[in-house]
Amino acid sequence: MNIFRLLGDLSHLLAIIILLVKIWKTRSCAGISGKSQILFAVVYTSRYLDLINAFISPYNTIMKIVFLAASYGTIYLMYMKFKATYDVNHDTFRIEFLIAPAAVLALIVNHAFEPLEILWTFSIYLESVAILPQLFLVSKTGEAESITSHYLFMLGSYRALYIFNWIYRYYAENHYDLIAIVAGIVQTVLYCDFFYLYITKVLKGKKLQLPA
Amino acid sequence: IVINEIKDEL
Repeated sequence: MNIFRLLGDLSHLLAIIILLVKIWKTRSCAGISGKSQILFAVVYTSRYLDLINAFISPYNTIMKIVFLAASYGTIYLMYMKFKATYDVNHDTFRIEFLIAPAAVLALIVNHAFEPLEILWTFSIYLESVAILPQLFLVSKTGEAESITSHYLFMLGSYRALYIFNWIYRYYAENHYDLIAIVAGIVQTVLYCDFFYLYITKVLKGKKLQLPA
Repeated sequence: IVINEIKDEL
């Protein structure tokens, strides 16, 4: 565990908490893509199956359980409890166009052709693009609430911090995983445009509004 | 170089 990894995990955790609290406090999930949330649930489910057969540390186990629970909790809030506030007309991204290529790629490019390994690889590929429905929703409505922007910023920072963690681990521990690194870079790049808007607008107290 | 010996990341 290094500082980048810890900050990355905390940023990820904070993103998930921000989202849950936002939905709970405002009693609304307007502006949030349920499609992205479904993709994240698929990501965590397929990646954390190793909860069953591998124990790494109490930290690792607890975080995995929290991510899974928060992810399914968010889906429950969006699709059941506050369904009436869900922006279904704008959340039109076709997630099969992300799931299918991620699955095919995981079958072709992986570390070992074993069920758990392929599912882990699939989760890494899918996570890298899972935010696209959310970014698509923001671009369709042309704006995002500040709290949604903070959520997106924390979620984007998480994988960016992981990249620093991987650089550190390469030098300090001779450890690297090309699949995770390449997918992590793709994931972070997808947020770049948003990062720019966040820093130039939201941090200066303005609403995140896209040019018409 | 150890490639992905243990998946200890989240």
